[in-house]
Amino acid sequence: EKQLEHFREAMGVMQHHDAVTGTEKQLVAYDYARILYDGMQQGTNIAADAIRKWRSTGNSNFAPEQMHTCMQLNISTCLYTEDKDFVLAIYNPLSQKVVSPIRVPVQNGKYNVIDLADGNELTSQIVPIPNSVREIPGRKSTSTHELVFLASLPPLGYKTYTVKRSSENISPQV
Amino acid sequence: VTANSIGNEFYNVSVDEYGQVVVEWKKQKDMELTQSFHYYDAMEGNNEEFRNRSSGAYIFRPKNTSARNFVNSASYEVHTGPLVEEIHQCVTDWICQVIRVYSGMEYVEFDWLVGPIPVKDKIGKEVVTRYYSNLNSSGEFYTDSNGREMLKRKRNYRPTWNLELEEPISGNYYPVTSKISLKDDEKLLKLSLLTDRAEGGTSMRDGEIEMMIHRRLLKDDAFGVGEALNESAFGEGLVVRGSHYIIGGSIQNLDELAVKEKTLARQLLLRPWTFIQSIEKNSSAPTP
Repeated sequence: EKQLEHFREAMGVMQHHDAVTGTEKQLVAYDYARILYDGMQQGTNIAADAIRKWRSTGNSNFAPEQMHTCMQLNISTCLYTEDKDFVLAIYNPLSQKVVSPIRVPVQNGKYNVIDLADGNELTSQIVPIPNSVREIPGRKSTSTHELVFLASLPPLGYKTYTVKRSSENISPQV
Repeated sequence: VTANSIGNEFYNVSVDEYGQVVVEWKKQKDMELTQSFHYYDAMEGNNEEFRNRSSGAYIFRPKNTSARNFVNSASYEVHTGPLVEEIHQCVTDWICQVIRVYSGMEYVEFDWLVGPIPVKDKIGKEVVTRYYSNLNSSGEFYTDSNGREMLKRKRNYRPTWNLELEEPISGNYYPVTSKISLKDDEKLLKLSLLTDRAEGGTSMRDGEIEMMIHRRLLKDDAFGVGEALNESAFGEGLVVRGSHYIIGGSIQNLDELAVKEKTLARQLLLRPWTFIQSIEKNSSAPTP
């Protein structure tokens, strides 16, 4: 409840007409960004707790302190996926099954995406991140490509996928 | 890849000699559109006079009624694969986009990147993208109302008084929270554009959807904020990245198209949440 309170307060503040339309002063805009970021971080903890409970196996691989979200995916940046193997837990907030494209920033190479529910490998694709994105002022990232795959997600549920880089097949970087 | 077009089961997308993106429907042979970027020079007025205010955070007042084009033809490259095909296009060194079609997905994604808008010429600029289709929309278009019902808009018209617009562009702009649509009642075709954020939009010509995607203005419009809409980051103007999703087809079976649009809108507005856990070296990954 206490963690959710941050998010509730942020949603309350963001209903001011200046926040909705973007007519706030610049310093206020920075403050709104701070409040939203704080709310999102707290929300991540709640969601991570929920997924950890769902994984009733008690698997310590999903301890809350080890779960992360990437708030800079809009500029194709994610510290946790750029140079490591990783597990993705993807939650579908819709009450219907969806097949959704998932895009994760990585370095050039060949990757295996495994659906942990059945152990099957999914078809995936590597697409270069355009130079225009890589050169955005202030973007700090070693990712040069995005790994794309289609996740088939149950309604109001989640699926987990492991992503591993098969180093023997790294193609030369242009 | 040397290809000059991308496609899936539903669309073929290419770039023409003028740098415009051309989208052709495969099932609906009589439907196509072109997409391009433009910008308006911002009005820099005298805020003491009511009819001569500057374009600013509160009001959109272009200096001229026609938007400027980009003279150089755009450069682009094509990337194809089993899941997604992409055209990476740059119109100038400050406007680029990725046009994307996924296998099996009935929409075209325009992932645009605009900024920093250059203002060394001391002129504020408001960047728009236009989707110009062959639909005869008869001066009418539809915009959503906070994601709820679609409201009919008619160019140069208000339902309760006789309108004489002194600002013909901004007087036809409406809020687009998530969707804007056109219909051709003769051909029975519909074109919709879904956004990933609230934007302003209009249809200044039959068959056309125009969306404003970025603004950088050097004067305050004197409506209260007391600052010009001139945000900077890292010593330069802001860079904005966002997406438009184009979907359309026949309205002979209106329910079918409506369901497709609703489903896409829900998937865009309530996207999956991705959580990441790093796998430490020398540890085994979780087993199924």
